[in-house]
Amino acid sequence: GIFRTKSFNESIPVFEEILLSSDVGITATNEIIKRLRESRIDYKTEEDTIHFISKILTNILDAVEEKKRETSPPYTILSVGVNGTGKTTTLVKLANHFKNKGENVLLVASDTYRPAGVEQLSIWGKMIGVDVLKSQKGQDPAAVAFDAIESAFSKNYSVVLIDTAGRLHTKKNLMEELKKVKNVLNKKRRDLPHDIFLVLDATTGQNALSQAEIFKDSLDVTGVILTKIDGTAKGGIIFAISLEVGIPVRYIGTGENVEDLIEFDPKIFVASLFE
Amino acid sequence: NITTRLGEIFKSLKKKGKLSKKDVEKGLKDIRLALLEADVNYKVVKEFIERLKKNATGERVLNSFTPGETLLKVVFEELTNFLSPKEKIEIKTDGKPGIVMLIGLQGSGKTTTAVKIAHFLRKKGKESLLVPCDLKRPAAVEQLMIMAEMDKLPFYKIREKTIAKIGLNAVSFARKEGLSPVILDTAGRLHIDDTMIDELINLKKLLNPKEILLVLDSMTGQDAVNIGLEFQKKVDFNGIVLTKMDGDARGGAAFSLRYVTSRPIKLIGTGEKPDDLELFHAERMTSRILG
Ligand SMILES: Nc1nc2c(ncn2[C@@H]2O[C@H](COP(=O)(O)OP(=O)(O)OP(=O)(O)O)[C@@H](O)[C@H]2O)c(=O)[nH]1
Ligand SMILES: Nc1nc2c(ncn2[C@@H]2O[C@H](COP(=O)(O)OP(=O)(O)OP(=O)(O)O)[C@@H](O)[C@H]2O)c(=O)[nH]1
Ligand SMILES: [Mg+2]
Ligand SMILES: [Mg+2]
Repeated sequence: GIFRTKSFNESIPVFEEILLSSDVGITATNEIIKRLRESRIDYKTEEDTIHFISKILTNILDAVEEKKRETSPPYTILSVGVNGTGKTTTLVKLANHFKNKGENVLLVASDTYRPAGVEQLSIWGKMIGVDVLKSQKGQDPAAVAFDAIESAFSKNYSVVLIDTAGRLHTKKNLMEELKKVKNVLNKKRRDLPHDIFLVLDATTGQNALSQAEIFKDSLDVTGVILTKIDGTAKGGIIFAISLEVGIPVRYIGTGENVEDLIEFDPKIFVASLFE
Repeated sequence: NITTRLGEIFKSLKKKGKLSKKDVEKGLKDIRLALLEADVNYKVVKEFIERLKKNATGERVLNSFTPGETLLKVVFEELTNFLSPKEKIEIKTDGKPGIVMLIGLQGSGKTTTAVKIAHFLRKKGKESLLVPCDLKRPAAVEQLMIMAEMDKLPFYKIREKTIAKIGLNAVSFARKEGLSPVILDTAGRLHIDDTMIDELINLKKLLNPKEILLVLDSMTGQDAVNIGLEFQKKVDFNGIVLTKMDGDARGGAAFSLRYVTSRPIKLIGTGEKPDDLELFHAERMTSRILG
C-alpha cells in the first residue's frame, strides 16, 4: 500500500509528504494533520487510515459548498484570473456545456488587450456554434459588458459568458478595471453577474492562495475553476483555499478540447490525491 | 509569509548569542518551512537542508559572534551558489541561421517570450525571424504575427500545413534574407503527452536548434520537478526562462528546476511587452525565494 507501515504514527510523515507534494502547503497540511491526530480513531489497517484521511479532506471541501441558487436570465458569468490559466478556453467549454443543455448562449470577448484575443474566442465560437460578441480594439471592457447585457435582453440570450484579459492580482489598476466591469453589470441589473469564476492553473503553487485572497477581496469571487489537472500536478492548493478563503470549486478543466470540463466532485478529487 | 518567518528565525537566533547544535537545527527547520512556502519542491528542500546542516554546524557559524546572521549568510550563499549559472548567460545564435526553439507547458508565456527574445537580440544588433509553429491553438499564428508587427520584428508568413515544412522553409527563407537566429514558437504541451513530445523531438532532429529554452511560469508549484525532468529526459533543453516574475510568486520552482536538471536559468519575463525581459540574476532570485 501507500503507507507500507503498520502504525498510525508512522503513517503521518508519509501522509504529510503526499499533501506537501500535492501543493496543499504548510499551513493547510498542519491543519489536516492536526485534525487527524485529534480524531483518536483506532486505525487497524491502511484502508482505515486512507478512508479517514479522505473524510477529513472531503469535509474541508464540502464545508464551502453552496447550494445552486435560482437565477433569472440571462445567467451571467464573469471569468477572471491571472495570465495564461485557461480562462478563454474554459469559457468556451462552459458555453458548449450550456448550449448542449438547450440554452441560448452568448460569449463575450471583452479581452481587448491580448493580441488576437478576440480572434481566439470568435474562432472557438464558430467551431461550437455559439454567438460571440466581439469588442473593438482597445474598447473599455466595462463598455463591452454593458453592450453584452443589452444584447442579451434584446435577443433573449439565456446565458452570457464574459471573458476578461488575464491580469496579475498585484496590478492595482488592472484589478480596478475588473471592479468597474462588475459594477457596470450590477448597475445594469442588481443580480448581475450571478457568478464570478476565478480560473486557477493546477500547476500553480502557493501563489494560487494569494490570487484567491486578492480576487476574493476585490470582486467577491463566487467559485474557482481549476484547469490543467490532466498534467501531473494535483491541485492540492484548493484545500488551503477552502480553509483560508472559503471559495468553492465548481468545475475542473481536464484538457484542451471543448468537452474537457467536469463538474467538481470532492470525493473523486480526494481519491485522485492517493493515486 | 516568508519575510516574517525569516525575521522570526533571525530574531530568535540573535537573542541566543553563541548557538548550540540544537539551535542551528531549529533554525534549519524554520528555513525548511520558508522554502516550502516559497514553492521549492519537497524532496529538493530535504536534500538542500541536509547539505546545509554540514556547513551550518561547522566552525564558521558556531564560533561566530553573530551566529544567527552567519547562519542566514550561509543559507543565502548556498542558495545563490546553486542558482548561479556556471558560465556567462547568452543565447546561442551562431549558425547560418542560428535556431532558437521555445518549449513548455500551456500558457507559460512562450509566444510572448519569443517576441521578447527577438526584441532583446535586436538591441544587440541581431535581426531574428519569428516563426509560428503552433497550428493547434486558435489564433496562435495571428497572436505572434500581431505582436511582431507591433514591434516591427521580421515574421515568417506561413503557407505550409505541417510544422516540419514550416521549419525547413523558414530556415531557408532566413538564410536567404540574412536573418539570424530563427526563433521557433511551439505549441504548449504536457510533458506526459507522448504525441506532442514526439512532435518536438522530430522538429529538433530536423532543424538541430542550438538553443532550446524551457519557458516556465514562475508561479509553478511542486510539479516543477516533474515538468523539468520529463522535458529534459525526452527533449532536453539548454536553458530556462522564468515568466511572470512581475507578480509576487516567490519562485521556488526555479530553484527546484535548476537543482534537478542543472540547466541554467538564463532569462526572466517581467511583463507583457516586448522589452519586459531581463537577464537572470541569482542573488535577486535568492532574496525573492527567501523573502
Ligand atoms: N492541458 C490543458 N491545457 C489547457 C486547459 N485549459 C486551457 N489549456 C491551455 O492553456 C493555454 C492557455 O489557455 P487560454 O484559454 O488562452 O488562457 P487564458 O487564461 O485565457 O490566457 P490569457 O487570456 O492570456 O490570460 C492554451 O494553450 C489552452 O489550450 C486544460 O484544462 N488542460
Ligand atoms: N505579467 C506577465 N504576463 C506574461 C508574461 N509572459 C507572458 N505573459 C502573459 O501570459 C499569457 C500567456 O502568454 P502566451 O505567450 O500566450 O503563452 P504561451 O506559452 O504561448 O501559451 P500557449 O501557446 O497557449 O501554450 C498572456 O496573457 C501573456 O501576455 C510575463 O512575464 N509577465
Ligand atoms: Mg484569454
Ligand atoms: Mg503560444
